[in-house]
Amino acid sequence: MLEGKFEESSLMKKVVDAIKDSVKLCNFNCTEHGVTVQAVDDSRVLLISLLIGEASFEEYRCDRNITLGIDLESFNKIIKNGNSSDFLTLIAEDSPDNVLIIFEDKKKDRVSEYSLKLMDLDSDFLQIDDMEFDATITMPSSEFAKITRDLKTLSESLQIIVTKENVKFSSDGDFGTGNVVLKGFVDMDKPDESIKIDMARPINLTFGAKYIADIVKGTSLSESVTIKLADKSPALFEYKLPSGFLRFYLAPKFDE
Amino acid sequence: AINQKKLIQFYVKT
Repeated sequence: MLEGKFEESSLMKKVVDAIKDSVKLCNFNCTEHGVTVQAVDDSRVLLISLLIGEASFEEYRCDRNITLGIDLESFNKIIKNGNSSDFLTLIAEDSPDNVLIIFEDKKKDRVSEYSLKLMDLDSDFLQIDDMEFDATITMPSSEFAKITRDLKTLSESLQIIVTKENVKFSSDGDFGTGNVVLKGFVDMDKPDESIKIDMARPINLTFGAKYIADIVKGTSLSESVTIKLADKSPALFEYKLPSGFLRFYLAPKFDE
Repeated sequence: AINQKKLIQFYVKT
């Protein structure tokens, strides 16, 4: 049996918001250590990997591994009904046909209970081994979201170029070009505002801007985002959770 | 032309 209670429903709301435009159907795999999701978008270009660790829950119990096949659009309709500050509890039997979603207001005696039908989903799993990356950038997630949105208005591709001194985000479109250059710096007072650039080898990669626009929907989960890049390889975009992470792996574009 | 790669070109399906 699964019983997981969040101190606030806001975390689950943000997670669903962050992934629902990339994937429609996915298995939530529940183990004693927490909840994981791996899912690939329909175009097979973007992969999400989610870990909501046991410590993200106020109370968590999962005796046997349980798979919840969830339609995220339906789940989102229910999850939006809770207030962000409500307790959120997910309950499922060992071989469940549905999952119970319970919201409890902390001040009033109001309990809202919903049941979501589960689906039997086939899922291919992609084996992602630990990769060696040539460059790692950590920056404020809101800044990355703004750069993505701004440059996406010019072109359907977004180029990321990393040199020793800086990282350049660049787009080249029909009516014009644009780029944003950031240098590494340390903000002592607000560490999350810092920009950190670690580069072993210079990087020049191009990605579909629409996929990065989906990735930055994770912005509300974390103050900062870490981008890991390797030549001619998928990039890793990571938003850290209080215990766990939401990672996006995005295949690049390049000439043969 | 520049081509969009698929993840399966990089990772093994299990």
